[in-house]
Amino acid sequence: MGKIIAVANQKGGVGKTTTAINLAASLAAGEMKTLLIDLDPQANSTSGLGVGRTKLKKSFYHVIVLGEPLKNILLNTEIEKMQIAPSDRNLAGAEIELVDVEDREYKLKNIVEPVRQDFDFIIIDCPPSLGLLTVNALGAADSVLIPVQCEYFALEGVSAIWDTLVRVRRTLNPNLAVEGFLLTMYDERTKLSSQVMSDLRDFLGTQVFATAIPRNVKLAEAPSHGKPILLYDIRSRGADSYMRLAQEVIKNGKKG
Amino acid sequence: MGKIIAVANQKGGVGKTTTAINLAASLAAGEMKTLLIDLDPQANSTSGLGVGRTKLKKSFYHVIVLGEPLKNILLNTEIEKMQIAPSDRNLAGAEIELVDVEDREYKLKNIVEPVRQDFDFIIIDCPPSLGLLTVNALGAADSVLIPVQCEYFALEGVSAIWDTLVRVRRTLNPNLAVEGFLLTMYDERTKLSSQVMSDLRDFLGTQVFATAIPRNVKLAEAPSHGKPILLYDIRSRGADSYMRLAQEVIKNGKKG
Ligand SMILES: Nc1ncnc2c1ncn2[C@@H]1O[C@H](COP(=O)(O)OP(=O)(O)OP(=O)(O)O)[C@@H](O)[C@H]1O
Ligand SMILES: Nc1ncnc2c1ncn2[C@@H]1O[C@H](COP(=O)(O)OP(=O)(O)OP(=O)(O)O)[C@@H](O)[C@H]1O
Ligand SMILES: [Mg+2]
Ligand SMILES: [Mg+2]
Repeated sequence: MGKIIAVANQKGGVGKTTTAINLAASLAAGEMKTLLIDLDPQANSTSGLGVGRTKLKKSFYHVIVLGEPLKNILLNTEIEKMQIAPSDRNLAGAEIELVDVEDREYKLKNIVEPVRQDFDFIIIDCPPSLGLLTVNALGAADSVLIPVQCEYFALEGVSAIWDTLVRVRRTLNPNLAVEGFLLTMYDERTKLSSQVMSDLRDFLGTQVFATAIPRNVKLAEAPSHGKPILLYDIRSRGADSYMRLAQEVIKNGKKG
Repeated sequence: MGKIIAVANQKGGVGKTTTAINLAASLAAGEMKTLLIDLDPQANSTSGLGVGRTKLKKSFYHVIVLGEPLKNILLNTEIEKMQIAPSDRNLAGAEIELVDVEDREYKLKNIVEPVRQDFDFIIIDCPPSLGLLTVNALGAADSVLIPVQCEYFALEGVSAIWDTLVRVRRTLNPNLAVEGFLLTMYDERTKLSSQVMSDLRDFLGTQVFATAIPRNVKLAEAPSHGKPILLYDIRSRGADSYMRLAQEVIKNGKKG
């Protein structure tokens, strides 16, 4: 299928990494050959899958800035059909080192296009900013999945994302679609959560995934064990919701 | 007293803004003349205090990039002794527009030094990155307050912050002190929270504030009403914990 999905939102802590890891893992468990690209210098996707910083000789930095072939840095994971292209702190230098490079917004596109057909899905975890790394992800992607935390600041941040999408489509990637807005960390016991949920569904309609991810401490514990949720606690509500999200994404992929 | 405190952590969603707003408000309620500077282009501190984006003719962007006097953008708040220097999306351009400017890391220092004695405390809310805006904040500050969410990725991010502090002290600001590490969003019902809490206290000792901020939905609701917690719900656990944090900060200020 070769579908490339960027997981992006400039607001911090809204569940980009948790979604990137667990969507990728759930797709792979559903027999979809999946690559997870960690595009954040904070390398949370990398550590959340148990890839120790000390083991990494080369990371995505070497690929995007120094031109190392992507194949050379791919690592297997505990899930058979899932691989990861890991990040490390060196990637923080990328935004500055690429500033004067020609085609700096297309670096990632040129890296993933040749490997697109090797995978059913390529999932890209982005940092909490609209800087050069995220711009590269939006330039390379077929679609963008936007996690939105069920709280006020996240709701407010949606219009900034919207403007970014409009701008990216006009300049960098006219074909960039919205994979969907994903409600995350909703807490059924609070009015705030359901208020934000209904505001978002009113505002964005069918672009909001039917699946919403509940606040579930298992999702926060799993990365400390270096595992995706379905290996850490398959019976948790966290695992169930990401499995259902993967089903929605696979269905979108077949229509798309 | 004229003490300048940057609230910083490159990890997203750890409570920087919630801390900046509520620490500043609690200091002001404690008779300390306080200025809150919103240094984040996402302008969450600004909107969290009910300053509508449409009302802003000028923001911190005009001050830091176009040289507008700081006094011209200061706004009063519902708390008598608290003012805010608001931000807006234009500030996103600052990191790029200042790249080739001489002394670009000292822009903020040159802005706040002249007004230092007009306030007891100046609190700076930083974006989730270690880019030029955060570097400016660390260059201008007397001390840095680091909120750390009681979860795995935040614990992991502490070493990155540590390295940044070392680097900033060596190059930009040899006098930068640690105001303290603040445990945020701890959830007493989860083992994860208490595990992270004890790891942090072991690792950082007395640099961790005695006060920890509990997860309290009132803190997430308050910004949707444009109010700091002590005006939204003074009897909440959120309000109580930020009042106690303010007391610790005032005490540090008297020793320092
Ligand atoms: N549904 C959930 N239930 C409980 N905890 C969650 C959930 N989703 C994410 N978390 C936790 O919340 C924190 C923030 O999530 P995460 O790191 O995935 O967000 P992010 O958007 O990638 O953050 P950043 O902007 O820093 O990259 C993490 O500690 C994570 O483990
Ligand atoms: N103690 C708390 N209890 C409940 N919710 C909280 C608490 N502290 C913060 N929040 C909520 O968690 C979310 C993230 O907090 P906040 O925006 O303050 O973090 P931040 O570090 O400033 O994020 P960013 O990195 O995007 O600037 C917000 O929706 C906020 O209202
Ligand atoms: Mg992340
Ligand atoms: Mg913030």
